[in-house]
Amino acid sequence: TRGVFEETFEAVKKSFAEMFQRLFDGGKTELVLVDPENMLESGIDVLVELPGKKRQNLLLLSGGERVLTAAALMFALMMVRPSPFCVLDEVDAPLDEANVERFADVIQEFAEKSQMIVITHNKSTMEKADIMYGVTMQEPGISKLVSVKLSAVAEMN
Amino acid sequence: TRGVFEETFEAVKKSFAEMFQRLFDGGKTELVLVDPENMLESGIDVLVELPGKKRQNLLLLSGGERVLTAAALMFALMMVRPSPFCVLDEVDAPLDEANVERFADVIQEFAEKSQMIVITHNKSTMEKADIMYGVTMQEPGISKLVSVKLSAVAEMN
Amino acid sequence: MILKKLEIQGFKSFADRTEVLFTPGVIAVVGPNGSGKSNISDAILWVLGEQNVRALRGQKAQDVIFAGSTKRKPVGMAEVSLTVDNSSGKLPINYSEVTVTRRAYRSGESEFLINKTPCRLRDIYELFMDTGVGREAYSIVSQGEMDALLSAKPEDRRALFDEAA
Amino acid sequence: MILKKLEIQGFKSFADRTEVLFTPGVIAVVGPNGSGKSNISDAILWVLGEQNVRALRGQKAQDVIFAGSTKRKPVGMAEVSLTVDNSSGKLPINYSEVTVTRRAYRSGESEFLINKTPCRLRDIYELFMDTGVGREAYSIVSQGEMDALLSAKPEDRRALFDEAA
Ligand SMILES: Nc1ncnc2c1ncn2[C@@H]1O[C@H](COP(=O)(O)OP(=O)(O)OP(=O)(O)O)[C@@H](O)[C@H]1O
Ligand SMILES: Nc1ncnc2c1ncn2[C@@H]1O[C@H](COP(=O)(O)OP(=O)(O)OP(=O)(O)O)[C@@H](O)[C@H]1O
Ligand SMILES: [Mg+2]
Ligand SMILES: [Mg+2]
Repeated sequence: TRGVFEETFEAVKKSFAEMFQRLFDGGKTELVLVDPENMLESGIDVLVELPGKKRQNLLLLSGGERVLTAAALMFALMMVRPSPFCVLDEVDAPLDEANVERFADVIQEFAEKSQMIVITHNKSTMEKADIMYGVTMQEPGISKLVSVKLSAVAEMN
Repeated sequence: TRGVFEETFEAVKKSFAEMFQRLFDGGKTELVLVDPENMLESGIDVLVELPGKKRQNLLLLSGGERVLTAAALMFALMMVRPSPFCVLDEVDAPLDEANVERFADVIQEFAEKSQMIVITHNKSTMEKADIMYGVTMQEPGISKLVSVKLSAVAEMN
Repeated sequence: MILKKLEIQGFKSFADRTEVLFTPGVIAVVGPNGSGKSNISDAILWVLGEQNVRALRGQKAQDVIFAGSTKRKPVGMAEVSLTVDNSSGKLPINYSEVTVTRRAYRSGESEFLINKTPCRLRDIYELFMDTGVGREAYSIVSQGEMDALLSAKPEDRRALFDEAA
Repeated sequence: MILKKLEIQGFKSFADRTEVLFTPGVIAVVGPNGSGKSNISDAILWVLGEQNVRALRGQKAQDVIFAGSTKRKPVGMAEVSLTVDNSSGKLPINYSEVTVTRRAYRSGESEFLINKTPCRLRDIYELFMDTGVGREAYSIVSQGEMDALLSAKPEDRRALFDEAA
C-alpha cells in the first residue's frame, strides 16, 4: 500500500544517510523516486556526495567507494527491517585499511541484534569475530571445518 | 590465416598450461576449439583441473581460483605475443597469501621484458615494486601523486 | 530467530559430514582460495530454497552434489540441514526449535523436510518468508554481489524496498 | 617500446597537472579508496584512443573532464599525454621518442596530437595497433575485469587469440 511504502521509503532514506556518514566519515546521500507520481511502482535512484567531492553518477565512483555505498544501503535496509542473520561473502575485499575498519565496526554493532556471518581474508574484519571457523582442504577437493583460536588473529598482526 | 592461427593456438595452449601450473603449483589445463572443423571462426573453451581436484566447469571455481585462472590465460597470451607494458588494476584483490605470492613472482618475471604497472592494496605485490607511486587526495576531490620510498613497504610488514 | 547449526554432507566440496555451530555475534569464516568458504554460503542459500542454479554458480541442479576428487568417487546425494532456535516465535510454526533439510539426488529428485517431516519446497519458502532472510532481501550477499545493489536498475532496487515494507 | 611518462591534467580527479615517470620493471600504484589510482589506468586507456565511455566508467564523453570539488570549480578541458621511447622502432613512425596527446572539451570537441602535430583519433589507433597494447588485448585490465576473461563467451575469447596471432 502507498502509506506503508512511503513510511518505509522515508525510514530507509534516513538510515541510508546515517550509515553512509558512518562508513565514509561524512558525505551526503539522496534516495529519489524516479517517478514520484507513481509511488506504487516507481524505481529508486541512489545519489551520493562523498565528503569534499561533488555529487556524481555512481558509475564514476571507485571500486571501494561503490562497495561501501552498497553496504550503507544494505545496512539501512537492515535497520528498517532487521534480519535475524546476515551472510557477507568477502564484501571487504576492495576496501582500504581506514574503510575496512569503519565497516568492521558497523558489522560488530549489527551483531548485537543479528548474527553476522562474515567470510573474509581481512585481519581487521577477523578481529571483530566472536568465533572463527577456518575452512581447509588438507585432502585435495575435500573441505573440512576447524575452529580457529581468536588469539591466533592477534598473532597474525 | 588458418596456419598462423593454429600455430598461435598451440603456443597459447602450451603457455597456458605452464602458467597455470606456476600459479596453482600444479594442475592441468585444456584449451579446446568449440568447432574444430571451423578453425577460422571457432570459439575457444577453457577447461581446468585444479591440483587434486576433478575437472569442473569454470563457474564452480572459487572467486580466487577464477581470477588466478584468468591471469594464467592473460600471461600465456603475453608469452606468445609480448606487450611492451601491462596495466593490472587490483587483480590480486581476491587472492590469498600463498596465491598472491606466486602471482607477484610471475609479475616480477614478466617485468624483466615488459613494464608492469600494478595498482594494488596488497603488501606482497608491493614488495616486488621497482618504484612505487602513492595517489593521495589531501585536498578532497583532487588527486595528487607522490613517490613512495620502497623501504616504507618493508616497514609496513 | 537464532541460527543454531548448519549440517552439510555431500554438498559441493563438503564430501564428509560437516557441522557448523553458530553463536550470537560475529562469526568469521576464513581460509585459502578454493577451500570451501563460499560453498558454506551456497549451502545456506540452498537449504532455504534457492532454485536459481546460477545463484549457486552451477549450470544444473546436480552441480551441488559432491562430484569427486582425484582420490574419491562422486556421491549420489547432497544434504544440508539448518537448525534454528524459534523461541521468539518468529517462524510461523509451533516448535521452539526448527530444522529444515534439503536433499538432492543425481537422478534429479529432491526431498524437503521440516523437523524430519517431508514437505514441499514452498513450505520452506513460506516458513522464512516474513523473516527478511535471503538473497533477494540482500541479507545474504554472495561473493562479488555487493556492487550489484548499485548497478541494479531503479526498478529492481524497488523490489528491496517493497520487501522491507 | 618503453613508456617514459604520462602527463594528466583536468582528467577526472587529476585537476592539477600530474606527471607519472615510468622506469623499467614493476611500477606499483597504491593509495586509499577513491584517491585516483584507477583514474590513472583510465587516462592510459583514454590517451590510446578508448572510445567506449563505459570502459572509462562514464555515461558521456565529457565525464572524463574534472567536474569540480566542493572547493574548486570544474574545468573546461581534459588533457592526457603519453610519451614513449621508440628507439626499438616498434611504432611505425620515424621518431625515437613519441608523445601522443588527447584533449576533450566540454563543448564535445576533441583534439589528438602525435609529437605536437594534430592528427585524427585513428592515427593514434594505427600507431599502436600492432604492439599488443590495450584493453582488448588484455594487456590493460581494469578493476574487476579479470574475471570477464573467463566469463566471456568462447567466441569473444577467440578475438584475443586472433589478436595474438
Ligand atoms: N559439486 C562439487 N563437487 C566437488 N567440488 C566442488 C563442487 N562444486 C564446487 N566445488 C569446488 O569447491 C571449490 C570452490 O569453493 P569455494 O567457492 O567455497 O571457495 P572459497 O573458499 O570461497 O574461495 P575464495 O577465497 O577463492 O573465494 C572449487 O575448487 C570447486 O572445484
Ligand atoms: N570527472 C571527474 N571529476 C572529478 N572527480 C572525478 C571525475 N571522475 C571521477 N572522479 C572521482 O574519482 C574518484 C575515483 O577514483 P578512482 O576510481 O581512480 O579511485 P581508486 O584509487 O581506484 O580507488 P579504489 O581503491 O577504491 O579502486 C571518485 O571519487 C570520483 O568521484
Ligand atoms: Mg569464495
Ligand atoms: Mg580503483
